[in-house]
Amino acid sequence: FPVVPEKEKEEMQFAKKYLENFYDFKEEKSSLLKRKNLNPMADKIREMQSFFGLEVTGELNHKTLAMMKQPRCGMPDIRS
Amino acid sequence: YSTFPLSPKWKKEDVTYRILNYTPDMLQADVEEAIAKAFQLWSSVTPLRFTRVYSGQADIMISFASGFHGDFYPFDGPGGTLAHAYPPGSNIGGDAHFDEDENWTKFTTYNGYSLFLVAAHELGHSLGLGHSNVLGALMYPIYMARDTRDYKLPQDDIDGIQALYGRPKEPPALPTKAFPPQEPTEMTPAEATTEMPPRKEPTETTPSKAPVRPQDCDPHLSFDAITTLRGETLFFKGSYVWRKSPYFSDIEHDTISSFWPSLVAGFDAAYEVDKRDRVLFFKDNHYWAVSGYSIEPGFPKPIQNLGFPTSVRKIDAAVHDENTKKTYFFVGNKYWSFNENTQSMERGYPRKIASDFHGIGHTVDAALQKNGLFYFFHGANQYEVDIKSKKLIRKMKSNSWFNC
Repeated sequence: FPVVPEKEKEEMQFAKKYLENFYDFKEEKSSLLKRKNLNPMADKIREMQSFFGLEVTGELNHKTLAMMKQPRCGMPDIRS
Repeated sequence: YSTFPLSPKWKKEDVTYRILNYTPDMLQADVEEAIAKAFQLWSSVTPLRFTRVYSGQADIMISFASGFHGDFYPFDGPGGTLAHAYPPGSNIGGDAHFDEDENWTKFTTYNGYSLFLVAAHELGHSLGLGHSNVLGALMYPIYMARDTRDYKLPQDDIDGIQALYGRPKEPPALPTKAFPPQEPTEMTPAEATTEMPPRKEPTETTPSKAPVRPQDCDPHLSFDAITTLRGETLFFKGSYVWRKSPYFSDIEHDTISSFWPSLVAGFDAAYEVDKRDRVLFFKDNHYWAVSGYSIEPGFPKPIQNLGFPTSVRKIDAAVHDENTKKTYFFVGNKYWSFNENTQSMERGYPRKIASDFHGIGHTVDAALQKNGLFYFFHGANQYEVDIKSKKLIRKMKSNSWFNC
């Protein structure tokens, strides 16, 4: 079911952990040498949505979150 | 299908495995059978032969563990991650770990995960396969409950494993059978497809018009209860629920137990108080409160707690008016008004439905408040009613919400 607003932060943390575990998501540390990706998490969400055949939006929408909450294998879907 | 980087695989055809410990959820013999059948899936389509050893180091060490268990990937309690396995290699390579915090079953049931299916998937990793993005493939990363009777390895998995090891030297004499026929009480194939409810077919994007199934468009379709839930609308009938959501265009048809396993299906009435993120379900003289998938503690409670006299044994329908914060309960040819702010029944009730809602001259099976209007359902018909004037606007078929 859709999330209520106060749960959004919690859901975002959950999604971040999911992407770290299964999509090799790493929070980018600021670096003067590297060009900044403004929204690395959106890129990883896109990658995950693409893998599962979801509509690729880069947004943590209902369907994407629902997919993340499914019981699953602990191996990553992609590797660096 | 996919393989791991550099495509690691066993360089021999005889691969050993050892079961290090057992889950208390199942008989040891059933664990052994599930694991053996899982190996058999892969050996039937490759030249690989699997031999069980009982001591020492095996190529594939199989174990059950909770939380942190000696590798860098701790398990996470019930749900979430069910198991993991390592690609072919020495030491931990090839090993398969199963989360002991899950409830493991030999076959697919409502209350657990099929060890056979999960083991078959994990052993795919142990042999060198990564995750497949093909829905229905065994190596798809999401657990999908399915009927394991006569289970055959999907073609995508056969293609993957044969890309690593080739075909079997001799074709198998008989098709591999996963398990002997199940007891009929275990789970029907139809039930097996509904165990993981909120999941949508991931290959669907957003069709312009929802597919409509014949049963949804039965002109005689009636409902037991209807409610909104976080912007979605749920239509209940017997053990089933139709789910209409603004977030996806098709209508889902699921079992009620797939959302709330511990609730007894066959609701009489339901309504949402959206400001409290709470839905109340009524069955006979009891009611339950849920928030999303969670059932609030302390329920069920008797409906008399809401102010009904003991002569009221069940509620026919309920609907909440979010503007006035009043909930109307329909019982026979009368209705009651409940003030959600004061949590008390209003004085002067019950009143006759027909007296106040002009044009509604019968009992109400189910009621819904949507887009500023009330919808009262009676048999195969529904009646659109203006909330303020309580006047009938129009009459429609009950299934008009299903894009028929």
